[in-house]
Amino acid sequence: MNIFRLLGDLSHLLAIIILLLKIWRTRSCAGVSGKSQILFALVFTTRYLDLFTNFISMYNSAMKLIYLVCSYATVFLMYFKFKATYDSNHDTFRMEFLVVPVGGLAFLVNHDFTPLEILWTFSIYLEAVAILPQLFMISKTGEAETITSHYLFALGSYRALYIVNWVFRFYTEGFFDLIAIVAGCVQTILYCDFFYLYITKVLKGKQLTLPA
Amino acid sequence: YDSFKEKDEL
Repeated sequence: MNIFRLLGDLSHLLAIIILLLKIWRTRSCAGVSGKSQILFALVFTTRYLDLFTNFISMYNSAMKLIYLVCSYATVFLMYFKFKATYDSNHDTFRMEFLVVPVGGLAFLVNHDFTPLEILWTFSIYLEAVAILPQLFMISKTGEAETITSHYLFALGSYRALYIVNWVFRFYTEGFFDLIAIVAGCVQTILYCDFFYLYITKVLKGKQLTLPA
Repeated sequence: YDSFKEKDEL
């Protein structure tokens, strides 16, 4: 565990909590992609099956449980409790366009052809692209609430911090996991356009709107 | 490849 990894985890946690609180406090999930949230729940479910097979640390197990519970809570709030506020007309990205190719890739490119390893690989690849329905939704409506942009910024920063962690781990421990690194870079690149808008608009007190 | 030995990341 190094500082970049810890900051990455905390940033991830912050993102998840920002989103949950936004939905809970405003009693609304307008502007949030339910498709992305379902994909994230799927990501955590397929990645953290090792909760049952492998104990690493209290920190590790606790964080996994928190991520899992929060992501399912978000999906529950969106599709049940506050379903009336869910903006499904603008959330039209087809999940199968991500899940099917990512599933195929996980079968073909993995470290080990075992069920748990393939599911872990699937979750790494899926996480890289799971935000696309949300970005697609913002591009359709042309804007995002400020609180939603804070959520996206924290979520994007998490993987960027992990990349620094991987560089650090490579030089200090000689550790690297090519699958995680490549997927993590793809994931971070997808956020670059958003990061630019966040820094030039949201941090200057304006709402995030896309140029016409 | 003992991958799970190294899967301490989240």
